[in-house]
Amino acid sequence: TAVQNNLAEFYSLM
Amino acid sequence: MFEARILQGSILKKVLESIKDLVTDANFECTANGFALQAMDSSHVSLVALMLRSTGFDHYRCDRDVTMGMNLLNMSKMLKCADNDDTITMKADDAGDVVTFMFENPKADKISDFQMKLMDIDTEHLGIPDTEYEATVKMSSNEFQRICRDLSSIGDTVTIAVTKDSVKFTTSGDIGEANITCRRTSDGDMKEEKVKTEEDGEKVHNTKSSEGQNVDIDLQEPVTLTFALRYLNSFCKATSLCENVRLQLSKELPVVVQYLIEDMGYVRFYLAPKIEE
Repeated sequence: TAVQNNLAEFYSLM
Repeated sequence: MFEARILQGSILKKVLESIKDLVTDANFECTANGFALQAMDSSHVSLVALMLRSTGFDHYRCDRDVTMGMNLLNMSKMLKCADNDDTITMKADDAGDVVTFMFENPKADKISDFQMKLMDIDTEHLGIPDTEYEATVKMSSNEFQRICRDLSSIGDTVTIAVTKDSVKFTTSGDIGEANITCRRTSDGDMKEEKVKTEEDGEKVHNTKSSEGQNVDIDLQEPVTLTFALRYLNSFCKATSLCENVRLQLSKELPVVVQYLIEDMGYVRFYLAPKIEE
């Protein structure tokens, strides 16, 4: 099954 | 004082329609450069980045940077009261807590103004680095919308596989599976095609996107990624903004779906990929 990634896993919070 | 006047009010209306279902509340950043927004959906899976450059407005004045927190559903309600051919002016005082939308019809004999309360919104801003993507696909926005819509009747996710010659969209669900392959249009087809007409002799016209996919692929490395169709379908609400859509993909990175807004800027959507467990 495919699990949904979160954007914060790719980009840093500013 | 912030004041921005857009002659083609329909652009602002379309922009709002394309993002209001994805994001509830958002901060618009008004600077000398333009009118911009970055906001994530509530599940933090997708992000919208909007840029309307100051040079694209008929009149633009921004004495100091202003952040305007707006509920997008309410903003959309107000903009729906403008006709498509109305001119729209947005106005706000530096320290004020309202934004005024002024609509003017082409004859300039009907002028409306709507005031909307601004809100304080705590938002998380993401730093998105400039990235060289492994695959860039440019295709008809109508076709992309059609593909996302068709596949979502079969499955919940789409796997996008880009090679140098084609982009393939695959889904599967309880009832079966589906594959749609769009071949890269050869160089000759992408450019203008010559048509002979009896009256005018030889005439050159652009190939209409409705006559084909007009797929352009720029590839460094073949990429295959899987995404939730629900979000892609939501992004496709921006289709009427631009004839073409640009998809940028890299392994293990969010996809960037961009619609250019003529002479003004862009609306970009970012969507995190799904990973196999």
